[in-house]
Amino acid sequence: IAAAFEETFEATARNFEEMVSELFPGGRGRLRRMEIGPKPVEQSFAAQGSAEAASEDACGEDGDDDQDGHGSEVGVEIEVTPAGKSMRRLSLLSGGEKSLVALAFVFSVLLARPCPFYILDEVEAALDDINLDRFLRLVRRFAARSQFIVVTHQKRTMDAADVLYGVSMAGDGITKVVSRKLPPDQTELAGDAGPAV
Amino acid sequence: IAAAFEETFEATARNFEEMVSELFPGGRGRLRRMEIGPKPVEQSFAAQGSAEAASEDACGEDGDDDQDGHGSEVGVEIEVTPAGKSMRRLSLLSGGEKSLVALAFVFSVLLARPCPFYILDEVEAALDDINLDRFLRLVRRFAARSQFIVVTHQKRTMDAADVLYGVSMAGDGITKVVSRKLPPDQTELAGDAGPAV
Amino acid sequence: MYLKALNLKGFKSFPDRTRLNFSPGVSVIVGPNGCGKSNITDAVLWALGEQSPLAVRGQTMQDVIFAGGKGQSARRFAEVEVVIDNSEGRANSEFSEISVTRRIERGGEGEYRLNGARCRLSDVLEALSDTNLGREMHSVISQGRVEQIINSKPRDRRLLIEEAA
Amino acid sequence: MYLKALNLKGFKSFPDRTRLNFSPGVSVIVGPNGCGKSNITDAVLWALGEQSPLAVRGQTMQDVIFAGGKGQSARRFAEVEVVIDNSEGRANSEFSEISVTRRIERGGEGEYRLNGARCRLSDVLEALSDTNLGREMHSVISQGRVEQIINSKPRDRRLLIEEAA
Ligand SMILES: Nc1ncnc2c1ncn2[C@@H]1O[C@H](COP(=O)(O)OP(=O)(O)OP(=O)(O)O)[C@@H](O)[C@H]1O
Ligand SMILES: Nc1ncnc2c1ncn2[C@@H]1O[C@H](COP(=O)(O)OP(=O)(O)OP(=O)(O)O)[C@@H](O)[C@H]1O
Ligand SMILES: [Mg+2]
Ligand SMILES: [Mg+2]
Repeated sequence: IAAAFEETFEATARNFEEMVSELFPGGRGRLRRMEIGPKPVEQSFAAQGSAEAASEDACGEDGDDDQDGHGSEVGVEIEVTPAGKSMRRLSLLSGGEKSLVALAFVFSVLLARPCPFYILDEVEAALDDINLDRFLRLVRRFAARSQFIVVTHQKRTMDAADVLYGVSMAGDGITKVVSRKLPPDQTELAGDAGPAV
Repeated sequence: IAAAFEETFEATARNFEEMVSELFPGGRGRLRRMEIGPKPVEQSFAAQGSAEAASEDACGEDGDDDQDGHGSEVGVEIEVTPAGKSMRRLSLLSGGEKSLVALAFVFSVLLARPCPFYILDEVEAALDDINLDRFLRLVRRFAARSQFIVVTHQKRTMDAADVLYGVSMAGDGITKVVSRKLPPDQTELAGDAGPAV
Repeated sequence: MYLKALNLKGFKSFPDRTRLNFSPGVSVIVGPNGCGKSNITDAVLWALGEQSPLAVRGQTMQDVIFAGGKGQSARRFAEVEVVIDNSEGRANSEFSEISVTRRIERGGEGEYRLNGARCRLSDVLEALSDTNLGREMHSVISQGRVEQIINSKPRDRRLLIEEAA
Repeated sequence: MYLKALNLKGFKSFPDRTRLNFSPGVSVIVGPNGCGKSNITDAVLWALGEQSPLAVRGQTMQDVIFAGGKGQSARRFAEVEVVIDNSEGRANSEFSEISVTRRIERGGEGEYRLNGARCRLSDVLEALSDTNLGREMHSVISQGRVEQIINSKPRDRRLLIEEAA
């Protein structure tokens, strides 16, 4: 399991640097392995420690598997510095910036190990129009690797759809759904076609 | 302190019913006093219990002051039923509905005991356009009683402003603010003038 | 591999049987506040084994059963079926579709079914982990939860990457 | 009575002295993500006595001191002054303005000033409670916190109403 983690982590970390440069133009970011536990010391070797940890059950007891010889575990730290700002606590970032960091992380894992589908419920609520377009362009870009189901109450997000689902509720508390396939040319953010958005 | 609470609670509760009818047309809501503690039994008399509790310090130790003779405290329960739905857990409400309930509560306390100013930071993020207009109309209505400073990244909210503050940041991490007073006729949601929004 | 269909019956604001068909690519679900969009998100999360009622905004798991509305009486059970297309054969399964059904009744009794056959939660999770739909369900981001990865502990992020691995 | 001015120096993204003037009525603060809008909200919350760094998104209180940027070195202290107009004489004060200043230095030392005179936090809170700006500061709703009243305990809501009373 440690080898699989190592490889996936490396790929995710490379992707994260690229995703941050997409979502934070001029900014930079990275994922950093670190030791957690009694000795909170940063070690980039931590995950390579236990060869005997290889096991088939990803959901099992990982506690021991990822501890190196010193009895501490591996954690993943996220660092992002938007353009012109100095590196500091993630917590101090704005609402929109935090959403972008989280989405960059999700996309980074997707590029390494895509899930069959992603359901994103109002994840763009804190984004201004410019950042919303950057996010939607990435959704269109990755739509070939994974299916995206995006729940929103914003009109701009509808422009990224291949299929639109209109949900409504009459005065009876029952949800009705009507779907409508959009012709490809109507999808303004389709792939890499169309004007830069 | 118990008498002051009693009076304020009664006023807030009346206001809450009205605010809910404004923000949830066709719906209803109420605030309910309840006992909390070893015996979680609803009692509408609970807050009237302790006459000796009157004290000048609102921030002091209230624990004893609001316990009735049975050694339990008073709590305030919020109940809202949107139009056509049956009364159930507040937690099951949608994101937008929860925001409206919270704002109804804030406005209810405002009507009873206005604060000099309210700072509302992206409180409308989850609201669709129709609910956003209902919320902004209430902000305009109460602007005579209290000052409102509304932080947003949404254009529609700007229409409710008397004064607009444009905030920006160049590539140096330093915030710049430019303010602009809007002429009264430009304020589309001003008071009760203008078309119903 | 993709989410092909979602069947809801008695789940939250879907009292009668409702089928939603999905295609690959980008689907956008829109509508006004409170109309039932996030209930769809909850249905997928719930059907695929979510153990905490809080994650679907309830206090008990029975909270997901349609509670009645104007002129509609409450239902006695909720059932959701998630159908995943496996026509590319990527999952460890000979079926061209993987169907997971979950059901709960007013008294709290419930069951899982995998391609129609009753099974345990662990069977469902095993079938899903083959499709890289992990237990962490990090591919479903509920409303208001997008920032969670920022607030999560370094250890949890490692577990998320491990599970994707 | 209303918030008349806000003076920031060394606070978050305001390294140099910045004065914001406000009028009664509705003011709307707009701008793109990350430009500093919520930092203004934090400044008011902080100056009026917020005790938890988490409430202003920090891990220590010194996190609010401008940390430097491109071509700008970090500052050694942060200071915020909130000026409240009292020309209607509603507050328990003979002044026509109530000015509250809070300062913190890199080492963590800090002070409060009320109308220019050094004082304790309790003096500030007492002056504010006269203006119905309670300790709960329920009149400042930070980003992402609007739903808090829904999740709060019945006891906390009672305390909020009591404090307004
Ligand atoms: N068990 C249930 N029975 C009946 N109705 C329910 C049940 N659970 C939730 N609901 C209703 O579903 C509605 C919430 O739906 P949902 O969260 O999907 O809305 P939404 O479309 O996501 O709205 P928003 O844009 O505000 O997020 C609530 O009004 C609630 O009353
Ligand atoms: N101590 C500090 N020193 C320098 N810059 C800081 C400090 N604390 C926060 N910042 C910067 O302020 C920015 C956040 O500002 P703020 O939260 O006010 O943005 P915002 O305008 O509210 O954005 P959004 O619309 O996304 O909510 C962050 O990018 C952060 O880097
Ligand atoms: Mg929703
Ligand atoms: Mg903000």
